[in-house]
Amino acid sequence: RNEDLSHDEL
Amino acid sequence: MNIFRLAGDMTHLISVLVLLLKIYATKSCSGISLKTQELYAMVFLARYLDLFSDFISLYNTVMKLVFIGSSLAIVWCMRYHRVVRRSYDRELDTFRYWILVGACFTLALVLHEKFSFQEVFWAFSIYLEAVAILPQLVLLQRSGNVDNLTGQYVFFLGAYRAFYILNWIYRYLTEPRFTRWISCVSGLVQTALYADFFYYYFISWKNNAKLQLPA
Repeated sequence: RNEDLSHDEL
Repeated sequence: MNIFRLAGDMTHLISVLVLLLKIYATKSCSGISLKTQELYAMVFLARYLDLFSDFISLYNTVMKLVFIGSSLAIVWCMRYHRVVRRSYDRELDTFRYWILVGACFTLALVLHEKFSFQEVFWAFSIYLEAVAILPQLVLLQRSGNVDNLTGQYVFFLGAYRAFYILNWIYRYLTEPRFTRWISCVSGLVQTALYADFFYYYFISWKNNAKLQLPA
């Protein structure tokens, strides 16, 4: 999974 | 996860709980803008499209479900609950928000992190959230008096994004490749829109007086 594009913030 | 983001999420959760408390306890939604609630429902539905595809953490998934569920429940309540809907300030809550929705979606088509369905909707949700409070602020100015719970609701809703700005500064300083310009700029605009509300809220709190927004 493309780490920096997955939005880990709400 | 850092303390600023956790504080932001908890403040956001408190704002939702205060609103639910106001509606449930007083069976009234006077002073609350249905338009803002509908915009927030759109924000969460557009932002959490990855709810089932990307599992970040249990916390992340639970909070997404809480925000989607509560925003839809509030919109349902204000539209269809036979007691609550009677106290809705229909004639004051007239902000034509489709202009905002159209402008934000157009901007998202132009400015996004990646041109994909999910990313365009994510950027759309970030821009839309920045302006979603406008109908509510307009309604407060028109209705003049602001009851305590409504004032607290708007205060916490504004404060949460201010915590997120601290979170982005912290992540920018501690994470090598952290850049979230879309979120940061939108977050700054969003918090700036609350500036005058925060000012009058602080004044009323200092003078221990009722919150009065200038018409």
